Amino acid sequence: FHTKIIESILEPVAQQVSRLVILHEEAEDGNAMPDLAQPVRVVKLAVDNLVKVGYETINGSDDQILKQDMPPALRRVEEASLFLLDASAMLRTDPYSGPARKKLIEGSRGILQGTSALLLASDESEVRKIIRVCKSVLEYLAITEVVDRMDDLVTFVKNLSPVLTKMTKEVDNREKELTHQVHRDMLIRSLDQVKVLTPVLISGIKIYITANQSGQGLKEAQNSRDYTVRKMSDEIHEIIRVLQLTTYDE
Amino acid sequence: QSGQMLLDAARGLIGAFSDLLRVAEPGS
Repeated sequence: FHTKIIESILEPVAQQVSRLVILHEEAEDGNAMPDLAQPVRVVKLAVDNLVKVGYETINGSDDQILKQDMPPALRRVEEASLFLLDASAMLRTDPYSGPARKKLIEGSRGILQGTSALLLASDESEVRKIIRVCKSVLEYLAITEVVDRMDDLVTFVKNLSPVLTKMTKEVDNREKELTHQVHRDMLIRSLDQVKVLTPVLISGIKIYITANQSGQGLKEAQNSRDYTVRKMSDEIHEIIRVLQLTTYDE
Repeated sequence: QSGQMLLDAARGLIGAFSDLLRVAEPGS
């Protein structure tokens, strides 16, 4: 699990499911199963609520990928809850039933996998929101070359600053949410670079405007400004890339 | 906000599911 929230929700129960699978596979012909009707009913109610909230999320979102990814995960959870209901009914008739144990395990895996897929789809959608902010910074950087007057620079800085602040805040929050230290370090490094380069960019544009007016050292000023823009853009592209990583081997 | 509601609903399910697994564990 690559985020702390998802890990905190799923990790303990993932271990419980593993234990359940192992214990029941070892004790296939073992003890009678207890009556699961009550806890299964509670799970079913919780599944119904999750499905309701899930579809509300889908309907309220304009993220097409989320709209595509979430319904299969919700169906998976719903189907799993039916397996659990079946298992519980079968165990009431025969507490030693092998097929009921299998259904219980199948349903348990489904709840875990479906919930995991659901949280992942929602998380990926959140990441796409951060990436949109990053891309709007890239768009501002791309228009640096048209800034050739001081009042343009004032407008440029006025427009860029809030987007840059938003990007910094959101990437910073995201970094703190990640469980993979390597990815966190990569985000911190790139974000630091962007912070360092921002004043360099502003002064680079200023020097370019002055050179443009005086007609002296224009080429050097332009090269230096473009170099900073490229460096900043590269770092933001790197942030976008790392934001989308979910495992180490990527 | 909808993300938070989804997380809360998922937490609710996992809590109930965890209780079920505890009851279902052999020897529980």
